[in-house]
Amino acid sequence: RPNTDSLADALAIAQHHDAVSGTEKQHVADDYAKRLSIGYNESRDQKLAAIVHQLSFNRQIKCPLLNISYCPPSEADLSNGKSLVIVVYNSLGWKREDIIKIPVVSANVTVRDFTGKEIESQLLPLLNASVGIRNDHVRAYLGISPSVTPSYWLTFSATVPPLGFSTYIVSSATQTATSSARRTVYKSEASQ
Amino acid sequence: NDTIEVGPGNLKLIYSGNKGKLTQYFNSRSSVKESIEQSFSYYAGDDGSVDKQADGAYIFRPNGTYPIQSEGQDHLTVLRGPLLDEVHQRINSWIYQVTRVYKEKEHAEIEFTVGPIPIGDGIGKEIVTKITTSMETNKTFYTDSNGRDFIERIRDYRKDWDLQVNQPVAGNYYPINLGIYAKDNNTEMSVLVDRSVGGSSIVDGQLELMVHRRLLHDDDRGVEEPLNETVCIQDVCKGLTITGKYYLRLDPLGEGAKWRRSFGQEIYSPFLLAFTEQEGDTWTSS
Repeated sequence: RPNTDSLADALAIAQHHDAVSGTEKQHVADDYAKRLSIGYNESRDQKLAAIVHQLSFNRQIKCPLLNISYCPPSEADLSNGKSLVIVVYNSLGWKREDIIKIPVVSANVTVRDFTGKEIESQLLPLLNASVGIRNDHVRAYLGISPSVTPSYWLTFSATVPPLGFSTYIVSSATQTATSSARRTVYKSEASQ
Repeated sequence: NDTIEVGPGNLKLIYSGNKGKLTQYFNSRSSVKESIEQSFSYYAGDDGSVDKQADGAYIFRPNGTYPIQSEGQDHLTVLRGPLLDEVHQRINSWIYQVTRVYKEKEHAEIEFTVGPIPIGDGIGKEIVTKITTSMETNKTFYTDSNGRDFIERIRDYRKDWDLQVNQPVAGNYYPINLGIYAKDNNTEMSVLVDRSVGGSSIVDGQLELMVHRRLLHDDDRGVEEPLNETVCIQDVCKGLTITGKYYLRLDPLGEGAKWRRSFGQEIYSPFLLAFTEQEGDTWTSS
């Protein structure tokens, strides 16, 4: 039966002081990373939560590289009438409000909560400089074409009950429904 | 007026328009107002040629500290909106920083991207970011103990023995897993981190975090290789580029602990997102 043994093993091994402090040899660091990756994938790939049908983590909707602004489901074309459903889970025991941030390709999107009410959102352009320094190398490593680089971060505020879920729906809008960020560039002389 | 105010909510960060630098932190709710600076610098790694002890993975043995100046024109890009404001700063070709101030939050979020650290000059480097205020912290600061209690640290002093200071920087460095803070008679300055880093307060009123390092010598303590990790794509190897966030908040004296505890948990357990798609408006509430 599927379980989380690989993840448990990987985390147990990573308690070693070398892993905690980052003082291990390179091949050991590689081994830690590989074990964590195996454990993460085993725990995520629908093996443990087969009874959840609609919102399972299958190959089409997983998004483990959100931290480098790469998320295929959120970058999908929403102009064909489809909507992106985001389920937000709060693992803490108190109600939280926090900003959700996902990369999107189009500026013409709107965000609604589970009642269908539109909520305030904000678009932030992905600046070339920040994307370049962070993502070019990783994207090349992953074989991701530069042509699919998203143009914006879509941000909105999510409120989630203790140990609970909230659902938000992102869909295309006829016009830019979100409040676009104003961008101001200040240039200063460098100090010596 | 030569100043740039950032932040849609109670917290305002003031930047100098001339220099493109952070100059002031102001919270209109708590009335905390503090002059503040933020900068990057690096410690040069000792090569061990003098006392046989090189700077390495285990041993922090700096050989001088050097400020990192912005290269050429310092670009400050400000993005404003109803939920948050962002300040983008390209410090140089290998340091990029985004500062975010949220409408509903009373802390600043600073996201740093550092690397690959250049080593063409043959010098290993340990990169730190420093937050400097005029607070009179009297050699005292506090660091977490593996995410648990914050423990008092006094610069150049140990409670249990007479400390002979041979390493004025390394001897005062501590592991930071949750955060670091310092206080004076009026204010607490807290910094929480989203990953383990090194940290200290080498100067009163200043907190620093070591965010990245790349060294060229083995410290001869068992790891048997320099801390010089690279990633190679098609036989082209580069030093690592790292990214991370830290969170800065100033409170009236005695009011910072609640934020350090509750928000510290939220950093450790961020929202978990799952995605799926639906056709049209067929979603039923759940």
